[in-house]
Amino acid sequence: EEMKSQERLFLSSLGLSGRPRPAGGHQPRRRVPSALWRMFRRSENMQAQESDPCTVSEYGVRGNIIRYVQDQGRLVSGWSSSCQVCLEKQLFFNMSVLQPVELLSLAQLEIKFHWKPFRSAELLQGPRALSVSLYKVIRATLRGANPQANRRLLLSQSVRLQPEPSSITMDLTSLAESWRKPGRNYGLVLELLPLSVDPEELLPFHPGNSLPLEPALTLPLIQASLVAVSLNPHQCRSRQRR
Amino acid sequence: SAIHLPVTPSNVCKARRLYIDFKDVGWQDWIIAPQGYMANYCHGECPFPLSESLNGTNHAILQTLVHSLDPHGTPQPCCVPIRLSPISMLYYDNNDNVVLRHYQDMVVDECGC
Repeated sequence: EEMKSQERLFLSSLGLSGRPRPAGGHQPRRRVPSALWRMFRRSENMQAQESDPCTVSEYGVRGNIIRYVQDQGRLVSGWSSSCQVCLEKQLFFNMSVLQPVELLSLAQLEIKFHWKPFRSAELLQGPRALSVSLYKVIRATLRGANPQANRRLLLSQSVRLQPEPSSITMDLTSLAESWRKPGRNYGLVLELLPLSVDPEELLPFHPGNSLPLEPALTLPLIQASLVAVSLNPHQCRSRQRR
Repeated sequence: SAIHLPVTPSNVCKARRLYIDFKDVGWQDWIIAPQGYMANYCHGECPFPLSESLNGTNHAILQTLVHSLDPHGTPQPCCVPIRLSPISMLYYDNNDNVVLRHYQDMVVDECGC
């Protein structure tokens, strides 16, 4: 018991409410993003004198904690949206993982597209494009209500689909800050519409998480993460003057 | 008339090597990297007179002087870390998010009185 209480005390001085219990078990562990590994290695190789552990030079902001917050949103099929040929994906980042004392310096959304054409015809037709629209959800939608009315467009751009992964990044710091307040996080909606494809060729998406078996275009695998940089002021003194 | 115990070079205040392996404290299931780190610790005496190598503060110099006059009433100054450096830790949180965190003052680089 004494060991446990000492451990709690020590973990709290490390800014942790308790010993983290990751899912583990039979679930495969989430891969460490390569950018985080690079930052970790760089901090290891840096001389103590030249490093400032409370500045994240990669992003140019103050902070001592960098989190890759996982997306917990689900894939929504076209039936619930006004667009029958779109792919809709909810994005949800649980910002309550940040402790109240932490000051959020940066929240950067990164959406990666991995497109693996499985039909040679798709490759022969050359790179395709997707129209990508990102909305913030401002309130929960009641059943039967038009979901569009509860959204605000944040970003609209097209992405060329190539066998090489492509990505979109966007600064969402102020929005992510608002998500920290309880009951204020309704997440985002990502809408994808294949471009330069005859609408006749497109099949509507079916309810549930499954994609149609024979879409006119093999859709990319979408991975979204939110890089959140925060500063725990208790763990970062101001730098001493020489 | 104070009795001074002889201070040999081995028991004067200095940084001693201590490797902390996260396995030893049962943290290997959530810490991704590093597996451990050279934490070190300070140990040893701060004898009178304080030599320059012991990095004594002005306060410690006076305290050793008073201690030499009144060893029972005034303790010797403590041997404490005077220069620490940070480490970085990669770990999983309760939501399986990967977190990189920098902690100040984790490695004892230098000790003094």
